[in-house]
Amino acid sequence: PGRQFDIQEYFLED
Amino acid sequence: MFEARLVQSSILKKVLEAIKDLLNEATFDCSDSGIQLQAMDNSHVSLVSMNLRSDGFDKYRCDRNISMGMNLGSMTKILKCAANEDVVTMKAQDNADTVTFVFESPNQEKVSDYEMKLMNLDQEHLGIPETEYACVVRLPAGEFARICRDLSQFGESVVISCTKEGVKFSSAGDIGSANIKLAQTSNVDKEELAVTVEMQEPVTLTFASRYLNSFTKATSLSNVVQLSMSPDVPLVVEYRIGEIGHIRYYLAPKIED
Repeated sequence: PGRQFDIQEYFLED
Repeated sequence: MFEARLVQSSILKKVLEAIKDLLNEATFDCSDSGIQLQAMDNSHVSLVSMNLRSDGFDKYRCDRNISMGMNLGSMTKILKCAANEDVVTMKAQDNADTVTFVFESPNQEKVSDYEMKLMNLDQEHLGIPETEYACVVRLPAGEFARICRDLSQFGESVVISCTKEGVKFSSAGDIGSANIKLAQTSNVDKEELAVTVEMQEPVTLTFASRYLNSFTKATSLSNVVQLSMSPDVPLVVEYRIGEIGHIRYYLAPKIED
């Protein structure tokens, strides 16, 4: 159930 | 010149055990302040962040910042050559393409050194913003490992619900469903046995059980695990590494299609 987010969508590139 | 000496080589073995399921290789960034590692797993679902402070080492020297890309499979092979009671020293020259691990038995009668080739890895450093979490749960690390293992038999996902009364872990699948509720411990004699919840607002989030299970490979590092959750942001699963640092796993929640 549900779709998995890509962690990069949350965190900012340095 | 980089040199880091750790009397307990078992700490390094446990750190490696805690990351090698998720990462095939990783860059160890060494600076005056210590050793840091940050890497996403291959599927970009979770992020591993580890920090070993320089003051936690028995000897630490880092003249210049150095990034050492290591194959974790090779590193595992080398660390298997160390006895748990051995003293380990990691050494590298500035701009070196190898790192040396030196293992010394406690009585100094046996000294071994292993040189490992370093790798050039693409660095994808992500900025992790300071976040106020709606719920922070602390529970015995062994209990969390047990719950993740037990629930992964039921389904691919685990729902974690946190209220001020406690925390509930649930999973459902073909064979049925399971719910495990942990109440906040009322009387805490030993902190490492307690379940505590700091809650601003209740949170319910869904996560892939496969990743939660991988994170519990860090269980031997710490008696306590801390789960930090807020709506729509990654879960943080944190284990302290003795007095020397921590390992944090960030896992993006699942969302409804």
